Amino acid sequence: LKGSVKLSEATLAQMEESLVACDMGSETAQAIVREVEEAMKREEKADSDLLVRHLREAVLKRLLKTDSNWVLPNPVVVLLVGVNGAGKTTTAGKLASRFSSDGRKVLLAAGDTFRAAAEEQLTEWASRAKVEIVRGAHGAAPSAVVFDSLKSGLSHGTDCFIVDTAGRLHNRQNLMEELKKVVRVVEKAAPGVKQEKWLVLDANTGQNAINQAKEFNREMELTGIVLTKLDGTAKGGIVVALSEQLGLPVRYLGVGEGLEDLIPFEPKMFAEALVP
Amino acid sequence: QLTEKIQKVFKNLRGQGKLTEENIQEALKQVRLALLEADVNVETTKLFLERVKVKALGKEVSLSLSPGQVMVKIVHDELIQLLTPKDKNANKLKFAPAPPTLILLAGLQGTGKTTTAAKLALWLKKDGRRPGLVAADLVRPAAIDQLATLAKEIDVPIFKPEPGEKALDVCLRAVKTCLQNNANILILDTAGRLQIDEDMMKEIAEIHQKLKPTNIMLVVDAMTGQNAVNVAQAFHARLPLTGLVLTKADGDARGGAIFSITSVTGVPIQFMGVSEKMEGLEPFYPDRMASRILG
Ligand SMILES: Nc1nc2c(ncn2[C@@H]2O[C@H](COP(=O)(O)OP(=O)(O)OP(=O)(O)O)[C@@H](O)[C@H]2O)c(=O)[nH]1
Ligand SMILES: Nc1nc2c(ncn2[C@@H]2O[C@H](COP(=O)(O)OP(=O)(O)OP(=O)(O)O)[C@@H](O)[C@H]2O)c(=O)[nH]1
Ligand SMILES: [Mg+2]
Ligand SMILES: [Mg+2]
Repeated sequence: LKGSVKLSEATLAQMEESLVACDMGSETAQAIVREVEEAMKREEKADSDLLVRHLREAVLKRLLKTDSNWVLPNPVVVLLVGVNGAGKTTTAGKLASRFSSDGRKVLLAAGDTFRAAAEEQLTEWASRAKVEIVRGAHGAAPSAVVFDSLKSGLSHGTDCFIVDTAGRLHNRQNLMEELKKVVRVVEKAAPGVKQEKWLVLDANTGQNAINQAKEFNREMELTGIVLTKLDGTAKGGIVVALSEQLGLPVRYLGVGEGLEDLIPFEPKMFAEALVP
Repeated sequence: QLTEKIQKVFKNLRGQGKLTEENIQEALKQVRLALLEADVNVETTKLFLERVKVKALGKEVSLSLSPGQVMVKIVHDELIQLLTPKDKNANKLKFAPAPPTLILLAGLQGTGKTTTAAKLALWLKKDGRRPGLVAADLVRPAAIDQLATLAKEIDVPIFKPEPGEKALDVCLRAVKTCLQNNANILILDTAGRLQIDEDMMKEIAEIHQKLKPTNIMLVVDAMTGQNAVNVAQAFHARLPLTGLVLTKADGDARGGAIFSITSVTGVPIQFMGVSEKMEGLEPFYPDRMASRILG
């Protein structure tokens, strides 16, 4: 028998706990631990470096289930959705700056017409990113503002729309209906323009992220995730479960409150950060 | 459902008179899964299961309750007990012997501090008090506009930063001038901050040192995961927290993080945010929270 490392119950439990501590969830954590246990059986020595390597591979294989040869379509409408306080408005500003530096003609659409000072906040970000913004009257129907933004932008040569929306809890049916209306309006106003519909998710979020992703995905077919606040101590391991269970890829990571604090998602680096 | 899962575990326990180490082991596994699924911290879960095990061992299984029912009741009661502060008045706001009473709000970015500040102001106003809001977030774009808009909506005075003022300065000036502005309770809204951001933690620690607020509340998002305890312990080390506010409780997050935080720090849960509206603030009920966490 070539390899036959048998990991102790204590080691297996410790592995599972550290994965759960990253918010990976016990189902994903236990599946990964079983895989690593099997992989170690083919090894000759119970070397901790080997253990780390197998753990990272198990995480990476789940992250790689979703395509990573993605480029931003041209033209494109990027719709940012998610629960309250996740970082949508800030992310809209960061994306606007990044895509504008990439040579796109960017327009920010102030689709949050509900929350106090929402439009003012996005306007400040538009000014920092040096991009145009279209906003409506506070309290106007979001779909009307989005429609006007797209129509106006298309007639002025915009090729990259970034639509900010109001935070909403996924269990609020009326708010989810409002969002579906916004999606329909995007299709009406910019027919044939590729849509990116991204769930903005706070890295501090626990298992509820699965419900969030499932619900938003069911209502509007998400095409990706932006994971924010990774400059904090939360690990964001839940995206491993989201990639495996829902096939949702992470596109960008928010790593701070500044305009430049956004980096493209890189699966290998993320796996290494989860399993240091 | 946890109750059904535990009932299943004990289905073959007919006729065995007691709960033993062996037969509750599988039930404890089910409880563990339920708690982790509810975002209770891994370490907090371990300690909780130990307590449940001690309570469960040797429990007589009566004819009126199945072993599964006994088990679930122990878990439920233990959770309620840990969510209930020892001091019955711990979950109420404290008022200073001499006005103004200060309420300092702290927490990570986006947890709901600004919204909660206004909700608290309305709560106090309805209680016959004279609250004032202090806009001490000089970081987030349009943060001051946001609080000012809410202050106008609930008709409460607001203190906004003057040119050149830092967070501490606007708080000091508000304390100096609030009584003549008809406000004897000040709610200090601060910028969201990471517990590992030394400059920002120093800023809020200084506000505490110079103003000694009677109430210092950590605002926690109900959907927070395993990181909750790290964050809360760090804040509690720099600020003597007097209460926790659980926000966005109208979502379907189980809210286990708040249980982890209160059991690790001993800080009582005082309020729940249950909507985006200004009326969306409720007192905290341990038994409701226990049922919610257990799913
Ligand atoms: N540290 C850190 N903070 C962030 C990041 N992204 C956003 N934030 C902060 O999180 C808070 C909430 O951000 P917003 O952009 O207002 O979030 P939102 O999703 O638009 O919120 P609502 O519109 O109210 O639902 C702000 O204080 C941001 O500065 C990030 O990557 N890191
Ligand atoms: N549904 C719901 N939404 C809430 C609740 N509390 C706050 N919110 C929403 O959560 C989002 C963030 O709230 P804020 O008050 O801006 O949070 P904050 O902690 O002040 O954010 P920063 O100042 O950026 O750190 C907003 O969209 C609020 O309307 C609540 O109890 N329920
Ligand atoms: Mg926003
Ligand atoms: Mg705020």
